[in-house]
Amino acid sequence: NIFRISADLSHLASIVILLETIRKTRQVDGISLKTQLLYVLVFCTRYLDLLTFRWTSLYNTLMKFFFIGTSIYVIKLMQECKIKNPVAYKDMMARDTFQIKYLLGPSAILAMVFNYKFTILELCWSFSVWLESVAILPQLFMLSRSGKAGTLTTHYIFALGLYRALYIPNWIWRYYTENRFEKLSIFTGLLQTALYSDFFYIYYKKVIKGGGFELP
Amino acid sequence: SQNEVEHDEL
Repeated sequence: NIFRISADLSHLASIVILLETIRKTRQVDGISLKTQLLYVLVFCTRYLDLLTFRWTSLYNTLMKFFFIGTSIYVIKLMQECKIKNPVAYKDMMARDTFQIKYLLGPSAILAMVFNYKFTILELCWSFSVWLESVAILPQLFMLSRSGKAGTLTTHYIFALGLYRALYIPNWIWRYYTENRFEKLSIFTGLLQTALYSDFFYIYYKKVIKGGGFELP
Repeated sequence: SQNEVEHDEL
């Protein structure tokens, strides 16, 4: 459906914007390495079903490889910046101080409690949706502490937030057309979108209505 | 059923 396609396209756009940000500035200014590492973990645990070869569609399979590949590529680009621009890299690391154990631990526990089946594949899948819902926190934390962000960084976060927000009308659509109600995705998706809500509001006020981007 | 949810979303 239209919402699902738009969501996936905005997810793709967010990654293109992120890669463009790193390429253009040749440094990692404003990007949280911790959030990016969490996304590698999210995609690697979610798409373990690639190994079972029970593929749903060519589209799904290609997108899964794309998300795993680009998330690892981002880490590689950021590590290159460590050599090319060590001062900026150190500056980023000094500001990227969110303790991710507070995201990893609860996500693992929630995955053990809420899952569709107590199998490795399903537990990893559930862990990935819980972790994804909070993976942006180190990035938002970094932004709120520095107070300012580059335009591309804000577009990246916006596109990434929009992706999960668009999944919500997709789930409503699927509930009415397929009677499908996938409670874990829906709950974590709502949580994820809620975490972006402040950001969306500031983005709307500052970026769309003009003016610089500044977080309180 | 809920026990056999197909993860066809990304």
